[in-house]
Amino acid sequence: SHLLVIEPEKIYAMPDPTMPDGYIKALTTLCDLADRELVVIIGWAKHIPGFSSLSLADQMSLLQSAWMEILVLNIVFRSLACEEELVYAEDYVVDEEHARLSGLLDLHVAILPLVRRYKKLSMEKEEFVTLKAIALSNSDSTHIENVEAVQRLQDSLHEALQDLEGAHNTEDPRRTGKLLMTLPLLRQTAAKAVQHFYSIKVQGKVPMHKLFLEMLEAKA
Amino acid sequence: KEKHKILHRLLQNST
Repeated sequence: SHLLVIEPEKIYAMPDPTMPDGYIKALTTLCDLADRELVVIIGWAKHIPGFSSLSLADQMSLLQSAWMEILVLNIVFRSLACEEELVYAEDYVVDEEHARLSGLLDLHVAILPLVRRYKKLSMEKEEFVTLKAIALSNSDSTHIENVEAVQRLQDSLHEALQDLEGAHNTEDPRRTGKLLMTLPLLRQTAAKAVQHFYSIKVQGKVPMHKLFLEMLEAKA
Repeated sequence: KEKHKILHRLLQNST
């Protein structure tokens, strides 16, 4: 219930109406959105019980490893009610045709399998918020100072997921496992998304804000 | 750490 309370408000892409439609506009919109959503994610992480008790260095390491998984999981959850569309933001819903015209097809095709996977599981909001916190705590950063403290954070979030499933899904005793078994696909998808944006950064045609660049650099 | 100064600053902010 605490994770539900700290869940951030809806986010809006607000594409620049003065820019001509196309590849540059679509990516400029997404990079600006990602930068603003990262600020929100950092604020959200601080409210996860136990996260702020970690050292500042470990908080940074977890976020630097997991930020794209969290961004992707947010997009995926927003898209669960749609058919083959991705809800990047409340006002930025992209179908395959739009994705093709705006140079977002690779990203679109990379994220959709994850949407299908969670649709099949009928993932609920309670499960989504818990899984998202688990993804952050389970980011496999190689730079963790206090491994025991991070393990305690993982354990408490894992326990929250088990409690949730114990209370709501007595008909499927394997549901916790099924949800956790989606995390490899989430990591794979986030890796593709990082690669996508990293190559855009290298091409240098799309403006990127500093935080987004900083987080991309941490993944380089 | 100097390279990640915005993340560092946002984590230190109390809000």
